[in-house]
Amino acid sequence: KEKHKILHRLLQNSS
Amino acid sequence: TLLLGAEPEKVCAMPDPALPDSDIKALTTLCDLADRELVLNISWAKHIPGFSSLCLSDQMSLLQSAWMEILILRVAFRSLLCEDKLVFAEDYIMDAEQAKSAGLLELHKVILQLVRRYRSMRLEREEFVTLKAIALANSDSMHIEDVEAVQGLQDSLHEALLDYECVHHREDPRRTGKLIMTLPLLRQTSAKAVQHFCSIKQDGRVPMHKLFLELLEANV
Repeated sequence: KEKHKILHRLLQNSS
Repeated sequence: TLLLGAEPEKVCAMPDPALPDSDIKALTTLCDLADRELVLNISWAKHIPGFSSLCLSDQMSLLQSAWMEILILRVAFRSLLCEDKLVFAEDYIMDAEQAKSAGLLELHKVILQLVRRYRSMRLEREEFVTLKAIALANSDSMHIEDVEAVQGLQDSLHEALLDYECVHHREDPRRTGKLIMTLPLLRQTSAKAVQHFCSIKQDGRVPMHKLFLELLEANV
């Protein structure tokens, strides 16, 4: 998950 | 109706006027455009009914497998009215000559093959947005945790397409199947595109933004 930081963050905050 | 409303707005390529035309400039412009579209596409995904109820790791797995298919399908739909050219953005339309000078002729040809297929079917916007959601749900990631939930999402989007065709295309009961049958070519085209941009990343001459790099590496 660390490697995919940006995707993880974008999925979390655009909800 | 929800998917039509969720469709991201147009993005402009805005090639850097200060840079002289070159293959590096063309590739830099395309990678920059793709990176900005990816941000919109991730937000779009969250508006697909059912997608946000998947667990976060499955949301990530689907996007990591389907992101290039989604980008290419948007290019294909934008290019429907433009014979033999690819409309990457309203301000960035590429013909075969430009594609060749950017080292993208092969990719240009296969994406145009997809465009011709959709043009001959007269693909409609409602079908385009539903097919794009299906491509995401059907992206065959190997890391899905809740297979049943993803299957449920595939089923509901498949149902939506069947419903639409049953009402708007009574004359062709096989139209849903014909649309689904374009997905293998989309998958193949996407795989070629990812491979090509991975090799461009290797030679390191084209600057790439972090999200684009992250998703490029996710497929390796």
